[in-house]
Amino acid sequence: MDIEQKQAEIIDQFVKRASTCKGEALAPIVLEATSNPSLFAFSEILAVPSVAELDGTSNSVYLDVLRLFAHGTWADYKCITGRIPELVPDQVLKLKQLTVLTLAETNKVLPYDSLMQELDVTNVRELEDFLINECMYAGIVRGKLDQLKRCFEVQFAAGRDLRPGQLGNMMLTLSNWLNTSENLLVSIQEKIKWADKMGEFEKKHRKEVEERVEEVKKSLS
Amino acid sequence: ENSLLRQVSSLLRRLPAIESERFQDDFLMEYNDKLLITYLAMFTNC
Amino acid sequence: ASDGIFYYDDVAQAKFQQEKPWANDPHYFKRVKISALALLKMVVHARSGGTIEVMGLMQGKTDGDSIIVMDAFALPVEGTETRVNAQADAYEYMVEYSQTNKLAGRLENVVGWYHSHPGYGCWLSGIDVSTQMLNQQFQEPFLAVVIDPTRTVSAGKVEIGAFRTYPEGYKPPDEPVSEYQTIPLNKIEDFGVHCKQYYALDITYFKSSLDSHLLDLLWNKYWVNTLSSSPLLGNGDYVAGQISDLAEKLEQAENQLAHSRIGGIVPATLQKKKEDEPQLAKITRDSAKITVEQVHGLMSQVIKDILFNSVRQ
Repeated sequence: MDIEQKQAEIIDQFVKRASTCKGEALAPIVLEATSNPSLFAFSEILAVPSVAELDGTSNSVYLDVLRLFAHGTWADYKCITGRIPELVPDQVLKLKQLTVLTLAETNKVLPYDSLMQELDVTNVRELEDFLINECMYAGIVRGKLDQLKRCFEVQFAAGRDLRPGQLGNMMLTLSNWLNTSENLLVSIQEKIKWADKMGEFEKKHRKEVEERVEEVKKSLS
Repeated sequence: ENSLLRQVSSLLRRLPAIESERFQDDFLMEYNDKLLITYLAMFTNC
Repeated sequence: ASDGIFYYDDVAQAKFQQEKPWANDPHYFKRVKISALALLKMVVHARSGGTIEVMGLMQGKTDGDSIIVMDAFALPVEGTETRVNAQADAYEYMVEYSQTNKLAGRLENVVGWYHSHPGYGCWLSGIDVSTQMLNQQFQEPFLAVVIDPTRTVSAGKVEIGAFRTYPEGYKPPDEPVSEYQTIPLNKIEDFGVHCKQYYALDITYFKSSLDSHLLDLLWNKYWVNTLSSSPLLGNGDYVAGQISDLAEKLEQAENQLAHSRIGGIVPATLQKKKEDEPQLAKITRDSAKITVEQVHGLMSQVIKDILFNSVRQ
C-alpha cells in the first residue's frame, strides 16, 4: 500500500503528460517513466489513448518497451533485444527490480542460484547488495536473506500490473477466501450455540444433583 | 482501478501465509499437545 | 464532561487532607479510578520486568471515597519480594521526581505505589502488607496496586488488584467476597497468613477524549501485532509452571485425603463453612482455568491457520 501511495502522484503526472502528446513525442515520456526510481506500475500509462494508438505505427517500439516494463522480465528483454531500443542503466535496474517482483509472485522462497540466473548477477555479494539496496530499501519487497540456505524468503512483494487473464484467477482466489471465512464464521456461531447449550445443560444438571442431595439429606435426617 | 488491483494481487500473493511441512508438523504437534492437556484436565475434573 | 476528571482542585484536595475522613473508617476508600495512561504505563513497565518484580509510584488525587490515579512512574528498583523495603533504594529518586513534577506544573501528589507479581496473582504478600501499612501510617491517602503481567498475557485481560491494609489489630466486621484466583503452592502460605489484613477496592478506568483518539490510532497501528501474537507460544514457561504447580497441589490433596479419618468421602455440602471450598474443588477450578486458556490460544491459532493458510492461488 505504501508503494502505491508513493507512485500514485507520479503515475498521475505521466498520464497527464502522455495525454497531451502523440507519436514520437511520447518517446521521452516512456523513457522517463521506465527510468523513474519510484515508479513500478505502467498500466495507467498504457491505458492512455495516445499511447494505445502507437500500436502498429512506426513508434510501436515505445509501446513494446512500456509493455515489457508492465508485464515482462529481464529474461524477456534478452529475447527481444533486437526489436526494442537498448535500455539505459536506470531502465535496466528498474527491469531487474520488476523481475524480482515477478519471481516473488510464484514462489515465496527464492533460491540465490535462480535469482542470479534471472538477474544476470555473477556473485552472491552483488545479488545481496541488489536485493537490499534496490529492492528492500525501495520498499517493493520485504523479506529475509538466508545466507546459510542461500535463499531469499519473501514476506511481502508489491503487485505488478495485471496480465490479461490474471483477473479471473484473482477473483476465484478471493471468492474462495470469502467462502472459507464465511464457513469459519458459521462454524464459530455453531460452536457458540453448542457451548451455550452445554452450559445450560450443565447448570440444569447441577441443580438437579443439588436438589437430589437435599432430598437425601432430609430423608436421612 | 489498477492501483487497487495491484494491491489485491500483492495481498493474494501472500497467501498462504505459511506453507511448509515443518510448520505443519509443529502446528499439529502443538495441536495434539493442547488436546492432550484438555483430555488430562477432563480426567482431573472427573 | 468526561475530561472534567482531569481538573485538579488544589483547595479541595488540601481541605480533604486536613479533614482526614479515612482516620475514623479503615474501610473509607472503596473505589479506584485509574486513567488509561497510568494503566498502560504500569502494565508495560510490569511486562518489561519479565519474571522480576518491578515497582513504581502513582500520582493522582482523591474524590470522596475514590482514589483517582492520573499517572504512574517507574522506580529504579527490582525484586520487591526479595527484601523488606525495596522502596528504600529509591527514596532519593522519589523525592527528586516529585519536586521536578511540581516545577513542571504537575500538581498531583503521589497517591500510591504499584508493583508486579509475575505469574502468581494479584494479592499482597507479608512484605507488601508491612510496606503498605507503613505507607498508610505516614503518607495517607495511599493505595497499593498489584499487576500480574504474565497472567495478563495468558488471560487476555489486565490482571490488576488495588488494595488497602487495615490498621494493626483491626478485625473487619464482614469478610468480603473476593474473586477466586489461583495461588501457586510456594506462595500459598504467604497469601493465606496475610489475606485478612487488607481489602480490595473496585477498579474502574477512565480516559480523556484525546486518549480515546490516540488509542484508536494506536490500535490501527498495532492490530497486526496483536493478531500475530499467541499466548501459547509466548507464555510457555508460565503454563509449564502452572501445570507443575497443579500436579504438586494434586499430590498434596491426595496425601491429605489418605490421612483423613473418613478416607476423603466428604461431600462439599457437609463442610462447615460454605466459603471454605474443599481443596479438590479448588484444584478442579485451577485446572479448568489452565485448560480454558490453552483452548483459547489453540482456537485462535486454528482460526488464523484456516483464514490465512488454507487459501491458495
